[in-house]
Amino acid sequence: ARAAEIVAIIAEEDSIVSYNYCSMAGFVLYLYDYLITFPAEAICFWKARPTGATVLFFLTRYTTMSVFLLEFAFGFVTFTGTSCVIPTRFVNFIETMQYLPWAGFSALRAYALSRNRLLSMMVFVLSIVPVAVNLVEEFVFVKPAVLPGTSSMCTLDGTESPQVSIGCVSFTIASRGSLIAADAMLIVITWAKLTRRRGGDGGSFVHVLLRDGTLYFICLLVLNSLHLSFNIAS
Amino acid sequence: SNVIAFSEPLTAILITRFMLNLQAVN
Repeated sequence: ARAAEIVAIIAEEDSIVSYNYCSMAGFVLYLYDYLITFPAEAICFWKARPTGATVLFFLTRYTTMSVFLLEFAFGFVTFTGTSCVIPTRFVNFIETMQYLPWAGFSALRAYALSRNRLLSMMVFVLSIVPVAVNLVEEFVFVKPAVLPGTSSMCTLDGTESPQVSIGCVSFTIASRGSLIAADAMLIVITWAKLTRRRGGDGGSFVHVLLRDGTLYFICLLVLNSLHLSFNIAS
Repeated sequence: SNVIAFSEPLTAILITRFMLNLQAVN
């Protein structure tokens, strides 16, 4: 049993290190994109009259930035005992809140294209399912743990039993499935409404909605499907 | 869960670029 425990601890430490590397790679990508789009941000949003779109834009832009900066800063702090609980939960909470402006943007796109409040509300509700799922997972199943070994550092880890773990896979299915459904609804609305009006040039509003909407749908479909498949497979 | 480490920043990048492009042509 002791050998099995040691193997489990090493596997856990290894998965934390892998996640941190992936997280840092994601942060670098985001930071790079932030820097190259900063001049466009200044021109399009700083100088323009503030609207609802401005609020949504800044929420999207700076919620993600604050998550990464906090995660980066906490990487330099050694948390012992259970001292990581409040800061880690705080970062995870903001990370979950990222989904709110994303859901707002999806709902606005749905409303702008269909002029149907019910449809727009459905897209919004489906898009915020990950918020509910993440909050339940974070505050019900994730508990502080001190991993013994070389680091002996405080970490937050899932403490669910194998039976509950199967339930957590259903959570992931619900969360990613609803996001895929919301994106699918949006792309259907976009294509149904705009394909007949695609004659506009490369710089038209309709062209941007079609091009960026389709790109967004394809990228997120691939990522959400990957997330879903890896979770079910594991 | 490592996919999330990429999907969240990528989603944020796609949405901000989408909003910037819309604002630029509006």
